[in-house]
Amino acid sequence: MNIFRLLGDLSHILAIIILLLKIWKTRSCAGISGKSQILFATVYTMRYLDLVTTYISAYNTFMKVIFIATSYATVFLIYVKCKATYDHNHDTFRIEFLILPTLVLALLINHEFTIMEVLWTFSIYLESVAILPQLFLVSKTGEAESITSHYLFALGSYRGLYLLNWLYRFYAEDHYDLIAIIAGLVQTVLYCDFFYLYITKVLKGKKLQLPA
Amino acid sequence: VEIADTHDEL
Repeated sequence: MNIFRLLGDLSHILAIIILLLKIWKTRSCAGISGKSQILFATVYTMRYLDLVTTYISAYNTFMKVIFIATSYATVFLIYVKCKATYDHNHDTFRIEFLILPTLVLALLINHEFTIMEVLWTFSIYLESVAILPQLFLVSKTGEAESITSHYLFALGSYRGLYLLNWLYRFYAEDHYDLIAIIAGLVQTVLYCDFFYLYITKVLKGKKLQLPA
Repeated sequence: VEIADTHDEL
């Protein structure tokens, strides 16, 4: 564990808490892509199957359980509890266009051709693009509430911090995982445009509004 | 270079 990874995990947890609280307090999931949240729940389920086979640390187990539980709670809030406020007219990204190619890629490029390893790889590839339905929804409506922007910023920062963690581990521990690094790079790059808008607009107190 | 047989990250 190094500082970048810890900060990355904390910013990941913060993003999830921001989103859950926003939906819970306002009883509304307007502006939130249920499809992205379904993809994240899929990502954690596929990746953390090793909860039952491998023990790494109490921290690791605790965080995995939290990620799985909160991702399902978020999906439940969007599709059941606050269904009436769900923006399904704008949440129209076709997730099969993300699931199928990442699954095929995971079958082709992986560390080892076993069920656990292919599913882990699939979760890594899928996570890298899972935010696309959310970014698509924001671009379709042309704006995002500040709280949604804070959520996206925290979530984008998480993989960005992991990149620093991988850089650190490469030099300090002689450890690297190319699949995670390349997918993490893709994931972080997808947020760049949003980061720019967040820093130039939201942090100056303005609403995130896309140019017409 | 260490080839990890488990994934220790989240």
